[in-house]
Amino acid sequence: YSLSGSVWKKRTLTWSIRSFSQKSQLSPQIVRTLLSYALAVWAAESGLTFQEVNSQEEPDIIIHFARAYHQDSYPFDGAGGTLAHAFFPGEHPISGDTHFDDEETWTFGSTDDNGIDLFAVAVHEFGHALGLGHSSAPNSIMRPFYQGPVGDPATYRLPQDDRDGLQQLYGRVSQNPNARPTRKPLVPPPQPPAMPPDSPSTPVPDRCEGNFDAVANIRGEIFLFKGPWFWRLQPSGQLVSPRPAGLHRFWEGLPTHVKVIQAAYARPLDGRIILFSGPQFWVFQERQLEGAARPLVEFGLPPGEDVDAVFSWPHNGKTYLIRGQKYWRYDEVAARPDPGYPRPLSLWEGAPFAPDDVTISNTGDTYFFKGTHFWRFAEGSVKAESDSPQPIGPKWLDCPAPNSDPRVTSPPKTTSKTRSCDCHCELNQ
Amino acid sequence: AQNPDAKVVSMGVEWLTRYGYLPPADPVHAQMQSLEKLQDAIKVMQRFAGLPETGQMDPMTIKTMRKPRCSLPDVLGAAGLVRRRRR
Repeated sequence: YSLSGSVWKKRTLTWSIRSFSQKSQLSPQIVRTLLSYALAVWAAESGLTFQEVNSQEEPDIIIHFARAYHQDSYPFDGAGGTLAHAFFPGEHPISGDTHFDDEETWTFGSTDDNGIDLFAVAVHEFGHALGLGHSSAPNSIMRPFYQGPVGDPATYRLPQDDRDGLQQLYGRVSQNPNARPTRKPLVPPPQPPAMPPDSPSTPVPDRCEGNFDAVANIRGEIFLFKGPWFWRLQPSGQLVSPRPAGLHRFWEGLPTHVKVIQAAYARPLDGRIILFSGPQFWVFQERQLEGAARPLVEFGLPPGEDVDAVFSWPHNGKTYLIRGQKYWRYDEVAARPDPGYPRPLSLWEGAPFAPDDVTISNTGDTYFFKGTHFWRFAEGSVKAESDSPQPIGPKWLDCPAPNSDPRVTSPPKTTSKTRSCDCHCELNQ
Repeated sequence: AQNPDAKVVSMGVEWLTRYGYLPPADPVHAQMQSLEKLQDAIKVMQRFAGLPETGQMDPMTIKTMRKPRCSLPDVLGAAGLVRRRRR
């Protein structure tokens, strides 16, 4: 490894993305999540923490996607060649800033050689932003030449050479497993005096029983809703608490008559969080309700219809709304339902009918949840992985394995393989 | 390499200078740039690239100079000195 000779004196560094890629297939939401994971990689091996701040404040690390000459001494050169750079720590305004060439094809999890893996390059560049130079060690992330993707952002760990260099700069610490990505998670508000706190004796549902009403990926954290409660999983997969939080305590302004959230998703365009219940939905910015309840028909569903599941698919940026064995599609950019819907859910081969909800993991896969099981669809695929369904508990909620857990029922029926059938389902099946 | 093309050598020297393997050219204190110094610079670059350290501007080395990479120099320090920590 090599050291730049400069280092941050503070241990909490702020960051902000000032400009996103204009042409990347990666949505701003995915870019933010990948960059927060890339920073978390360095936090995990040091005493550093990273906090994303909004644009008003002057952060330590300002991130830009830029092209050609962009007012610093490292003009980019179009696709290929130089990919990105970052400035070493210091007191100069540009210190720590990190620039990515917007003329590259930035990808995530791509298996072919097309494109440049954003997570891998971001980890490298943030190494510079912390004070590391290039390394000639064979497997170092700080090697100057692009070496391709480095695997799953949620489990990636720095190679030894880079850990050594980092600890020269910031001291030796044992790996901090809880270093969570810098995405500023939605933190609970100060308890409003009006509502009595949940006394520990208040009966709460058992997360290992599954049967969630809604599941949503909100800024890299997975929220699982059940009745007037919800659990949260941090991006690291850690449960914030085995005890669920109160729905109305957290989502400020949600009407008290709303007792169940039937579906939820985070809108990639503007980060708003949409909660659905009955024939209505509510829009939240952060945790605050924004405006009054809106009718579900705005998404193209027929009047009086409820919704089982809602998710935004990164593959095409469209929002999918599922009810029973049908689904509708909504174009967030045009702000109107797509024509030609509803369509049969069987187009999602292997998906369960009337799923409890659907969400996109931080690695870009699509997960259908129903009862105590989940079905995984690889990124961009509409065919369930062959090992689906799997029990939710052990994988997501730190619950005992199903064979020892009487609460786990057998997986429900799924959409048949795409073949015509004269099956006739009774109303109650 | 055997009598590499002048353009290739020129591009190579520019590349090596850009990424810190050679000190920036200085018309005032024009310093000799011995061939041996050039070969040493190429060897260090080959180490960073994980190539055989031949010190020659061979085809593989030239091809690597065109690969996608980070803009920052590999060798830090005014005169191309490498402040490296030997394990």
